[in-house]
Amino acid sequence: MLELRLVQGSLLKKVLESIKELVNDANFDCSSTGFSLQAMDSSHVALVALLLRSEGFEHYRCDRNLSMGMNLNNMAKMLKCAGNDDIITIKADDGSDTVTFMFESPTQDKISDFEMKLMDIDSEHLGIPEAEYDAIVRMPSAEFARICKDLSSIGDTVVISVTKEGVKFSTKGDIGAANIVCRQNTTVDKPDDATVIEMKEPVSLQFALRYTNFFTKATPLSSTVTISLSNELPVVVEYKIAEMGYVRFYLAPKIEE
Amino acid sequence: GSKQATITKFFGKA
Repeated sequence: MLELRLVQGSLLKKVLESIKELVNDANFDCSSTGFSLQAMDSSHVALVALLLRSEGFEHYRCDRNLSMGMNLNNMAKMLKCAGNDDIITIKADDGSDTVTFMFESPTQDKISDFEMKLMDIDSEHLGIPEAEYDAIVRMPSAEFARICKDLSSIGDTVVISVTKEGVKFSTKGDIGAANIVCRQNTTVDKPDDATVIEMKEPVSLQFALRYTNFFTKATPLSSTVTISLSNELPVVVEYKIAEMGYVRFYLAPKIEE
Repeated sequence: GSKQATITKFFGKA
């Protein structure tokens, strides 16, 4: 028996909107730790790791570890039917081939339940090693989204370089080239507007903008984004989910042949 | 030229 009650249901709606274009089908894993997911896109270039900790739910009952295969597009369709202020409860019985999403309006005058068919998904969990990153950039998530969108109108790939000067995003395409440099800036009115750069070693890595643009669908989840880079390792683009957990996107770099 | 690497090149099975 599984019953997870999330008062801020809009968080789950935003989570689905952020990953449904990158991943088609995925297993949601439920344990005493929380509600989580790890999945790769179909070409195995990017990986998404989601965690919603059990403490973040108003009610969290998970009698035994459960893995539920879901089509994320279908799940997003159902969650779209929840109001932004609705409380969402996820329910499943042991051995059942369905999951139920229950939506309650804040005033309790409208209660809906949507039952979705589960699916068998063959997916292997990958071990993500704990890494000390050479450079960690924290910046406003809207700024990062703007940069990825702007650069993708010029080129297909972005080179992200971190030096003492700041973080540079560069692209080249048929019509020309573009460079955007963001310097560390902590003298801002709101801490979330700051750009903070921690660098141990200079880093320069090349990535496909098609994927970074997918990641920025998570912008509504958090006002800041953290980009962790090490030479010759996948970049981690992390959006924290208010006191509950995170969505982390890992993207394999382009490597010189 | 550069080649797109895959995630499985870096992360192994858990």
